[in-house]
Amino acid sequence: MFEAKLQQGVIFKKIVDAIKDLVKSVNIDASTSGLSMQAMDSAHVALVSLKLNENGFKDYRCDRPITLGLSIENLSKILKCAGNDDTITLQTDEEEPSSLKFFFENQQASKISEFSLNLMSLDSESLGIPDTDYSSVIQMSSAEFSRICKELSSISETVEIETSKESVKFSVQGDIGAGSITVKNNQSDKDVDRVDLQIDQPVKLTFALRYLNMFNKAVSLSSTVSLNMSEENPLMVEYKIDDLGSLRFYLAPKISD
Amino acid sequence: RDIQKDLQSFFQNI
Repeated sequence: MFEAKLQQGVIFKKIVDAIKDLVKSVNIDASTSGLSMQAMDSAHVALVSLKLNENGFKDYRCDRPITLGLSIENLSKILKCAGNDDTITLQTDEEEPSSLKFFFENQQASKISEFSLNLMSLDSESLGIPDTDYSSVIQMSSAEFSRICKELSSISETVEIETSKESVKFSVQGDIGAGSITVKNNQSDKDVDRVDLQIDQPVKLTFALRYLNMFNKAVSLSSTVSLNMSEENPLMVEYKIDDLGSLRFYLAPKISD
Repeated sequence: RDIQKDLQSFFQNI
């Protein structure tokens, strides 16, 4: 028996919206500790990793670990039927489920929707992601980071991110010209302006902006985003989801030949 | 020219 009830169902809708351009089908692994999901894009350049802790759910029960293979496109169609204020419950009684039940309830419990989504059997191609002690970590407004990526992607497909003790510089070079945006440490009490840099070692890494723009669809999940980098390592972009868990994106760097 | 790496160059398949 597996049942997970999320009080703020809108969070689940936002998570699916944030990943639907990146991955087509995912395995959600349910266990006693909560839900986890890891999936790569078709080019194996980017990876999304979701962890939702059981104690972030209104009700959570998972008698034994199960894997739920879902088509993101079909999941989106079902979630469209859930209101932003609804609770969302996922449920199945089977051990090897062939479908997953969804219940959407409005606040007054006066409207209850029930859907059953057919499950897929997907081969799990998961990667072992080592716990990395990143040498450069940037905490900043997710809206601001999203804006920087959008603006710079009109000049080039590729952005170079260079960190130093007191600032992070986003540089682009394209056919029309070049540009850079430098953001300094800023302990402002206004969320949108605050920038925390923890730079043990400066890094200079290059990434494809089209993936960063896809990751930034998660901006509605958290007002802050963290960029975690070490030389010769994929970038890890993390959106923490209050009281529930986190949505992480990994992006392999580009190297100049 | 920048060459896009893939994640398998950094993370092991498990």
